[in-house]
Amino acid sequence: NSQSSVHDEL
Amino acid sequence: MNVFRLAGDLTHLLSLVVLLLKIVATKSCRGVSAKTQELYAIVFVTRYLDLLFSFVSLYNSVMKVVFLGSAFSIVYFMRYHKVVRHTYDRELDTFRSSFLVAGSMVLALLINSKYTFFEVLWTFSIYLEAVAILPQLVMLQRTGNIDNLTGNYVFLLGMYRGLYILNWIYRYSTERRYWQMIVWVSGIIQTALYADFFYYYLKCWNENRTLVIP
Repeated sequence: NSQSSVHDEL
Repeated sequence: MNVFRLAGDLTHLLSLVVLLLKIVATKSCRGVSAKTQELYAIVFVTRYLDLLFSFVSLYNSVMKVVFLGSAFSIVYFMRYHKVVRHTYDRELDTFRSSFLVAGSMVLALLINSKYTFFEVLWTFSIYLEAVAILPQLVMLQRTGNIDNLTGNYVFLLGMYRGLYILNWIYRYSTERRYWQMIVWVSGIIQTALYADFFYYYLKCWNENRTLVIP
């Protein structure tokens, strides 16, 4: 697992 | 988007409406920490820089603009409005918030998932949001009777954080490759900071008396 690169939360 | 995330965002929005309502309707910001509000303004600016180059959804973009606008409106009222600024309890709002900013920046430089300008600033905003409520919580302890709107504002903020944890649990169990350790750890610490407040809020609510944090 890796940190999601998309910041899709506020 | 799931129901926990939506409820969390709407609770966050409602908390800002409650705070703005208190300030505009009562022409007073008594009991509200300007330091916490300024930290939130910094959090939103550094996190939502991605408005300029990344688009996720119209919903996200609109919310980001609304959060930025409300944060700056609140700071404007507390610092510059000709009536409201005189109601700010400067002597009760003495938390050294600059330490929170410096500590979050150092941590963001040390622990991040990608060492780029925007990613470090985004990580900084996550760390700073986790502790931004501290000046407000300390101020509540020093304020005698806390008015309903201020108490409800902090309660709604805490609810928003709790709902985000449920959102992460939901996403982790339904999405593949969903993993964001920095956000989770910061968010759990942030929510834990509200535990004491929640205890007294519910206790006073249950006993039907004015909120006082001993």
